[in-house]
Amino acid sequence: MNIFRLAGDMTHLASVLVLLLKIHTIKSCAGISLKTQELYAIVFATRYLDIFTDFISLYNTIMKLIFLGSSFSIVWYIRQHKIVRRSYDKDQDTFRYVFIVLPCIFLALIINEKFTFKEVMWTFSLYLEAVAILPQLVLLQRTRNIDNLTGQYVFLLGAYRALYILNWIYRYFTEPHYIHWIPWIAGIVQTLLYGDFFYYYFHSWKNNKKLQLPA
Amino acid sequence: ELEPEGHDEL
Repeated sequence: MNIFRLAGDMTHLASVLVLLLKIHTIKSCAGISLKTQELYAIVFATRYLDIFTDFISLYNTIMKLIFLGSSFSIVWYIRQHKIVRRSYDKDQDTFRYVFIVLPCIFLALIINEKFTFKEVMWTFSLYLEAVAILPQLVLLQRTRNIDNLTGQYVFLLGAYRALYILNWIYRYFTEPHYIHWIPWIAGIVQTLLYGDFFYYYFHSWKNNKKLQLPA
Repeated sequence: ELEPEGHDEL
C-alpha cells in the first residue's frame, strides 16, 4: 500500500459518504442521477464477488463492505425513502441502461485477463465504472442543476481518479510484474469522462453565480 | 517474484 493508493481510497470513500450524508441530511436527491448511482452499486456488487473467497487484508474486506453498503443505501434512499424519492426527477434522468451495460458485458466477455466467471465480472465492473458517470453527465447538461452536486463531491471524485493513476505509476516502477492494461485503460477513460463532468460542473456553477448577481 | 492471486485494489 502506497500513499497514493491510500489517499485515493479515502477520497473515493469520502465522495460516496458525502453524497449519502447529504441526501440523508437535506432529505433531497435533486440533481442526482439514480441511474449513475445504480450503476455504481452494480460496479461494487460485481467487482467484490471475491469478498468471501479471497482474503487480501482486513482493510480490503472492510472497505468493500462499506462501498457495498453505502452505494446500495444511496439507491435505497432515492428509490424508497418516502421524502427523498419525491425530489427525484425521473423524467430528466432518461439515459438508457442498455447503451451502457450491454457494451460493457460484450467487452468483458472478449477482452479479459482470464475467462472465468469471477474474472469476467471483475472486468465488467471496471468497464462499467469507467462509463457509469454518463447518466449523471446527461442529467447535469439537461437540468444545469448543481444544487446537490456539491463542490466537495466533485472534488473528491476527481481526486480519487487522479490519485489512483499516480498509484499505478508508482506501483509500475516499484513492483515487479505490475502490468495491468485493462484497469489502466478503463481508469484513464473514466478520468477523461470525469474531466468532462468537471467541465459542466464548473460551467453550471459559473452560470448560477451570474444568475444570483443583484440586478 | 510472482504477483499474488486476486485483485488487491478497490
